[in-house]
Parts: sequence; structure tokens; C-alpha cells
Amino acid sequence: PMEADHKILVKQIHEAYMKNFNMNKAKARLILTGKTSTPQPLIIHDMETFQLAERTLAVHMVSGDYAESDGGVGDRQVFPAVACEELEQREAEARLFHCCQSTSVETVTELTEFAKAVPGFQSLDLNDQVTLLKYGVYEALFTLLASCMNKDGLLVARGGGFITREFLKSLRRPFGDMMEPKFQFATRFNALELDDSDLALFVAAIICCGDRPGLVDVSLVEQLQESIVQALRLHLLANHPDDTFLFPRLLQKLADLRELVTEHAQLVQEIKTNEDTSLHPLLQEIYRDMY
Amino acid sequence: KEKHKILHQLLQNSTSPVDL
Repeated sequence: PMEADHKILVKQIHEAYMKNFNMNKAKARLILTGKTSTPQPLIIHDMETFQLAERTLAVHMVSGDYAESDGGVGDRQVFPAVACEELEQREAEARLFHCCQSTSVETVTELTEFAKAVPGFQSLDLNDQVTLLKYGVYEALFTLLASCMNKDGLLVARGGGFITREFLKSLRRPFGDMMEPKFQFATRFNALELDDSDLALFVAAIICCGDRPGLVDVSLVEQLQESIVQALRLHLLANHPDDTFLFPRLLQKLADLRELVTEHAQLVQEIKTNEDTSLHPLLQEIYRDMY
Repeated sequence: KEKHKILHQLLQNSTSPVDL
């Protein structure tokens, strides 16, 4: 009976994943390897192609301005001494930062719907559901991001654009430091060659994690986590029979993800403090008193 | 609860990111 139980759970979680995420690894790999009938993504490798992408991929790259009354990204008076070209560059970087935020907000929304479809999640105390999302969404987000990355860049705008790693690296500090650690993680993570069914369980295990700070009913979350982790272990054995150490290697990635999120939260804090830009209210909620 | 208003909202009903 346990065997049957885990198979049902695997199926339910995989279905929830396929239903709720607009992009998945199979889709991303088809686009990245050019094996799709849809148009090739627009390559964004400098400010000029970024601006072209902003115009042509407007629907999915549209960036909201979440500025409060202290002035938005377009407030030219903030940089009175900066030359015009540099100002344009700064504005483009701020817009790019907002595009990243929009994508994050969209993914957090998808992750929430996915979590709700994980059997048992909605039976948890509502405050615990909030806590699990608050601490889990960024780890999950960077896991999903790896599916859209190869060593040269990152698929954006629902596959309509491909932003090069070199271009992201070339941006002014701290923006230029933002993505490089994610590429390094993605290279190591993608070497595990997980498919979407594996990833679905891994993402569910990230979210249903019993050691998040402030959980009300730890043992209930641990029970849920245990059933998902067991399903993941059995599924990996069946799905990757030649790779017996895949499960422990994957569990090690959880520590890398935590480190990646802590580092990311620090960078976002730095941007918030030193740059004339604003943070989406949902992301503010997640980052506030996080670690 | 106030501190995580939007997360609560997302959990209790389907809110499109556009509405946030």
C-alpha cells in the first residue's frame, strides 16, 4: 500500500506543477536547444537589444513602478550631476530590476497555487502556510530559474527573450552581481539532469519544510514533508535507476539554495538602501524580517 | 497577519499578479 500511496502523491504533485507553472524544464529546453516551432527568442546582449526587447516583448516584460512618494525610477533630479548617457543606463538597469521583480511576483503567485494543490498543504494552519511560502518561495524560484538557464544565459519573457550572462554581468554594481551566483548554482544543479516530475517533488519538498522559523504546528509540517521526501526518494530511484546517489546529492542542494537566498536578500537590501528604486509590496512582505 | 497581507490574500483566493 505504501508503494501505491507514493505513486498517487507523485502523480498529484506532478500534475499540480504542470498545471500551475507557465514555464517548465521540458518547454525551456526545447526553446534553448532550438527544437521548437515557435520563433527563436530575441537575444538580449546589450542596452540596445534590451530596449528592443522592452518594445517587442512588452506584454511579458512590462514593469510596474512600485515607487512610493519618495520618487520613482524616472526621477531625473536624483542624479543631477550624472551625464545623460549614464542616466539612461541607470534607468535601463532600474527597469531591468523591475522586470525581474514582475517575473518574481508572477512566479510567487504560481508557487502559491502549486502549494495549495499539494495534498495536505491546505489543511495546515493558515499562518503556517504563510510561513512556508515566505521562506520557501525564493529557494523554489531559484530552482525553477535553473531550468531556464544554460551556461550562456537565461530565458525570459515566457521564452520570448534570452538574456545573456555576459550582459547581466556587465551591469553596474550591485545589479551586475545579482545573477552570477544563480548561474553558478544552475550549472551544478542542471548537471543532476532532473526532469519536471523530479522537480515538482523537489519544489514541494522545499515549500513543505519543517524547520522554517515561527511555525505553529511543526510536527504536522514535518509529517507532510516526510511523505513528500519519501515520495521523492522512491521516484528518483525509479526514474533514475542508474544514479543511486541522486537523492542524497539533491538534498545537499537545499543547503546551497538557502545560502543563495540569504545572499540574494542581502543584495536586494543593498539595492533598496542605495538605489533610487522600489520593491513590489509582495516581495517586501517576503523579505521583511526574513533572516 | 497584517505583515503578510498579500500572502494571506493569495492563499485564500486566486489573485492574479496584475491585481496586486
